[in-house]
Amino acid sequence: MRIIAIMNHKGGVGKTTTTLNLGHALAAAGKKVTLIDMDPQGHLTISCGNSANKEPGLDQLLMQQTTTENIVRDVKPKLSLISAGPKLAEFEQQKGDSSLALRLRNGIKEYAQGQDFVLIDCPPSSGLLVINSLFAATEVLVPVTGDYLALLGLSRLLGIFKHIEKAMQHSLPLQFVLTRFDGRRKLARGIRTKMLTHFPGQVLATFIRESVALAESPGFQKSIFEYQPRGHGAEDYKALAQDLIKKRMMK
Amino acid sequence: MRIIAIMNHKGGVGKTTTTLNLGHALAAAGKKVTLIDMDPQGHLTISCGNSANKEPGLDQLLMQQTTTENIVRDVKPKLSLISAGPKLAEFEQQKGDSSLALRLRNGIKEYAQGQDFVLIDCPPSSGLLVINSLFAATEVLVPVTGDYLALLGLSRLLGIFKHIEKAMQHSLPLQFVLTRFDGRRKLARGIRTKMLTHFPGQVLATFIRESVALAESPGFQKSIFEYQPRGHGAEDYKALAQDLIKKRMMK
Ligand SMILES: Nc1ncnc2c1ncn2[C@@H]1O[C@H](COP(=O)(O)OP(=O)(O)OP(=O)(O)O)[C@@H](O)[C@H]1O
Ligand SMILES: Nc1ncnc2c1ncn2[C@@H]1O[C@H](COP(=O)(O)OP(=O)(O)OP(=O)(O)O)[C@@H](O)[C@H]1O
Ligand SMILES: [Mg+2]
Ligand SMILES: [Mg+2]
Repeated sequence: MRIIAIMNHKGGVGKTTTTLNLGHALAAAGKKVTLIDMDPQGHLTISCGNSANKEPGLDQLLMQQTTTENIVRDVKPKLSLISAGPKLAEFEQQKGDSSLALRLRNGIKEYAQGQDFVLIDCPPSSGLLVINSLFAATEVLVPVTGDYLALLGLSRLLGIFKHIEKAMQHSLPLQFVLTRFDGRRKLARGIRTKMLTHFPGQVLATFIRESVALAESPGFQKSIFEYQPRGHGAEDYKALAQDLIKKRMMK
Repeated sequence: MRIIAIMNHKGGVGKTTTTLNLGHALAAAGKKVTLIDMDPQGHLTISCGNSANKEPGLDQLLMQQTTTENIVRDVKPKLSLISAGPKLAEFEQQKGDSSLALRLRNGIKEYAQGQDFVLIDCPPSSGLLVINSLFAATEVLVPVTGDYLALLGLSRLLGIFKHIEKAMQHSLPLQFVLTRFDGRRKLARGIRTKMLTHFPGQVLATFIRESVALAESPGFQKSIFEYQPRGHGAEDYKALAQDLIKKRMMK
């Protein structure tokens, strides 16, 4: 049972694209997978075909007003989704005791036992929703794009991370995936070298190449495997799923 | 005196890249410009050369513990910056009365009178920091990238926007700029058509092309005009500054 928070407070680095396509690749490889949409914007939910994101979902679970079984939906064979729901932003606005940080962990504890992988799509922030995701997770996956501003955010992210590990009193394995990678750009190759220098053994072996089909498929409410099964996007996410299962790292 | 909130809750659409380079282009065109870094991640601040973002900045102004004059710094000729400061995330966590939403407006009211343009770089969220930016602004500029998930966010953004306009009891002109535009992609051209259909007369004439120099320049703490003054990035932002000054829209 691996519960993976897919997080990075930097915007637009491919968290949602990775959650959807890595999730579908793991399910296609025979694993039981559930995706959780932690982003009030509900892009994962919409990309999975729930275009209005109006029915109660994760928002109600975090408010302790329903159970996981009531809100989880099958979206593809072996792939389920807990939608964001319309009131997720309101949950994040709450102030108060630190028990609010454990709502997701407690809400999915039993359900997760029956899953091989649970992937949590995080919003680009470091507030209560991301804190819930980190406390519920058994490991973290950080998508990183090949540019300077993406790298900048990492030291701050690690700071937040250490803070959570201390509070949890157990370690939370951290791994990275290079996304939207354009190998022709010197900048991207430079970022890759920096990542391998600072985080040896922590960068997954496959990098996800920039590929317009990955940007197009949500518009058809399809994963890359349904939209363009023979393209680079499908090839890369299929390989990434194997890296994750076998813990295959970049050298 | 035009105070422009550069906002979009979608991540990675070029808010920071636009604030820095449009700001520098306006200053080079002879305008008095101040940039405000509203993002706790401080990427604009760091891109301007303040690599630690450790000194008090906007965070102190919003907490009413200093004045604008104390924290504003010149970064280039005619271009000043109010840095984010280390405690901006803490300000966003506060709960309480609606007077918190007017802190930026009140804090910069006098100072802004002496400026031609004030550009506010917003974080990818819809919380207290973005609300402050909208209440302080006289107009809004929304960068939009040429892909489906960016378009999805717009209807929700407009919802938030209408809400603020109602509370402010005056209209807040809204305009869009297409960023990271790759004209060879059918998806991007389709998004451009949709934008012109839904928002006629509201899309600025120049679109900013995808150009790796725009991603590289922050790594050298330079704007595009210092890094690659003859490239597409500089050309596009220079033209965008003229569009903004002359209110030149895309047909
Ligand atoms: N490998 C890729 N090739 C081409 N486009 C991509 C790729 N990965 C992501 N994109 C596109 O880039 C944009 C940003 O990706 P995505 O929304 O997945 O990032 P995110 O980190 O979830 O963003 P946010 O911080 O707003 O939640 C989307 O429009 C997406 O379709
Ligand atoms: N026109 C462009 N061409 C190439 N790269 C670009 C362009 N515009 C922005 N980028 C790069 O894309 C990434 C996202 O841009 P940027 O950080 O400005 O977006 P943002 O909307 O401010 O993101 P966030 O939501 O995280 O604040 C950055 O690494 C930036 O350097
Ligand atoms: Mg996302
Ligand atoms: Mg930014």
